[in-house]
Amino acid sequence: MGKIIAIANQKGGVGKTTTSINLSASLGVLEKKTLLIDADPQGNSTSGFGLDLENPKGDLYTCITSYLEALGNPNAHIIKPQNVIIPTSIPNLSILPANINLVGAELEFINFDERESILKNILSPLKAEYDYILIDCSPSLGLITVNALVAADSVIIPVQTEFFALEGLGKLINTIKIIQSRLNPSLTVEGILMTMYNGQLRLCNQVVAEVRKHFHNTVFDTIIHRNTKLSEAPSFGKPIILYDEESKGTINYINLAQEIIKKNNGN
Amino acid sequence: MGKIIAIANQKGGVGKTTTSINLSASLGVLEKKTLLIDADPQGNSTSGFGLDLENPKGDLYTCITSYLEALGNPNAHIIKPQNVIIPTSIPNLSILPANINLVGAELEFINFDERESILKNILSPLKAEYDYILIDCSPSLGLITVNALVAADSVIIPVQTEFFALEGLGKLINTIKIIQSRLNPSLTVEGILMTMYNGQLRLCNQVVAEVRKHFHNTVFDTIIHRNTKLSEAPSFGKPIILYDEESKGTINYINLAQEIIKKNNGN
Ligand SMILES: Nc1ncnc2c1ncn2[C@@H]1O[C@H](COP(=O)(O)OP(=O)(O)OP(=O)(O)O)[C@@H](O)[C@H]1O
Ligand SMILES: Nc1ncnc2c1ncn2[C@@H]1O[C@H](COP(=O)(O)OP(=O)(O)OP(=O)(O)O)[C@@H](O)[C@H]1O
Ligand SMILES: [Mg+2]
Ligand SMILES: [Mg+2]
Repeated sequence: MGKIIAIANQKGGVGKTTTSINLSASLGVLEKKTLLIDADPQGNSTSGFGLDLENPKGDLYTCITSYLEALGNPNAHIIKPQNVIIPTSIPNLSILPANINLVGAELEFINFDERESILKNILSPLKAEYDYILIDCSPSLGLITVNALVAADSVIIPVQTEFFALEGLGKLINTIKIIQSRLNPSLTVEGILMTMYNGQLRLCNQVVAEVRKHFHNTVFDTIIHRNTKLSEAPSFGKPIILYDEESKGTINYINLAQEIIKKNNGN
Repeated sequence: MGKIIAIANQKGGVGKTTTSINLSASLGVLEKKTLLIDADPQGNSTSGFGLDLENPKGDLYTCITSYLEALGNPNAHIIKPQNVIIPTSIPNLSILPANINLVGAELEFINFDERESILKNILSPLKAEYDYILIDCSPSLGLITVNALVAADSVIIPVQTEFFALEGLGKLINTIKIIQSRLNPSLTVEGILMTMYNGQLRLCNQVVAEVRKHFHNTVFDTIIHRNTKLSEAPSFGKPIILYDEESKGTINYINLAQEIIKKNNGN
């Protein structure tokens, strides 16, 4: 049975998309059947794989609006995720794309009773087909991100090794606790992932020490180092493993994938 | 008459808060009476000045809810921005703080007719008291950011010199055009500000060249270089000019302030 993992942090630019793209690619390479869902209207996970933001088959927004329509009209033609999922350049990895029209989804959700569980209902038929389903979230705690946290079995929290990202972590953990108590009791924290780490900077070392002090073994052993190749790769539409196999970024994300697989008993 | 400038970009982590803090501090030092408004529930501009996120006098959320209440009940006691504005360590600079409860404002706005102009109405009495009013926006295009763009005379768009930030710029310019046509015809683009620039990286130079090619003289001459001191300063609760007067970050932001003052005919 597949595991759904949301990749979330309301702080912007902490490495959510970079982690979504390269962790999903690493899981694919390690022979885990993986689906990456882009739940950010910016569509960075989609374009990071070199895919066109205007996907003729549709995207996450198409699936959401079609599901909502079918709630009201049983005869409506439903567009399922299976109809819009696209294969990527990585074996075992496909993607459910997004683009700017996803902004409209938040307004459509608002009027439905179970507005926090819409994504959960759309994704649950897919769980049996994949080992891992990753959801790349936007830098906000709006209704789409809440939907992702309700659909998820666990959440990965990327934390840039900088002051503002550290400061927001406590508030995010509180928000996750609220979601656990009210909407998704089985949600766990898969781990806190330190990103853009530079061992020569005092600030980076202070932030890592602070996070490990407060959150102990919730913090992944794997740390993602700052590495220019990671920021170059999306401009070529490739995950790091295809852009520069030898780079530190490739090694970091393969290690992360192995750590997660091990933690989930080899699944 | 003061000028209201929003600092906005839905892409996360591009330097909105770093620009808000250090540009407002530079304007203060250059003897312009300046107000910084924190319109991001993360409260990074507030904590970046070392201020407590729980301000006993209140914050932007207090002003908004009090204004909305008074719309419905003329006898209600109004808490005005003047009641909650706090001085900072910089001469001529004060701040209207924010914290996590600002998340609630979006839900409160939704039911009001002129929900996009609430911030504009709250701020217009302040314009005569300041030379510049800067608004630090969150990484989203939700109702609070739309309110900031409606209240503003112009907008500064920080763009990190990386692929994803470049990609989102076109969409943001489109959104600004929509706001200009429907909600705020007098909104202009004060400038596009390149941030976290490292002249030795090919990607940074490609992004700068690409932005200048498309947006010509809308791009500020001043470029903000990547500088570790800029990311250390907020952990000491200080703008860069107080943390390290000699640093490149201080020089970059003073130059930016001077460029903006010159562009606005010395005001
Ligand atoms: N380890 C790293 N080393 C170098 N650059 C990185 C690293 N991780 C991410 N980046 C770059 O930093 C920027 C921010 O990362 P990314 O876009 O993945 O963050 P995000 O949290 O998804 O942002 P948003 O909040 O906008 O969704 C990007 O330009 C990315 O290429
Ligand atoms: N020129 C710079 N050099 C080095 N670090 C920088 C620079 N500008 C910003 N930073 C650091 O990069 C991170 C992101 O910047 P900042 O928080 O200002 O972006 P933001 O756009 O306000 O983010 P958000 O989208 O979450 O509001 C912060 O940790 C900040 O300290
Ligand atoms: Mg992202
Ligand atoms: Mg910010």
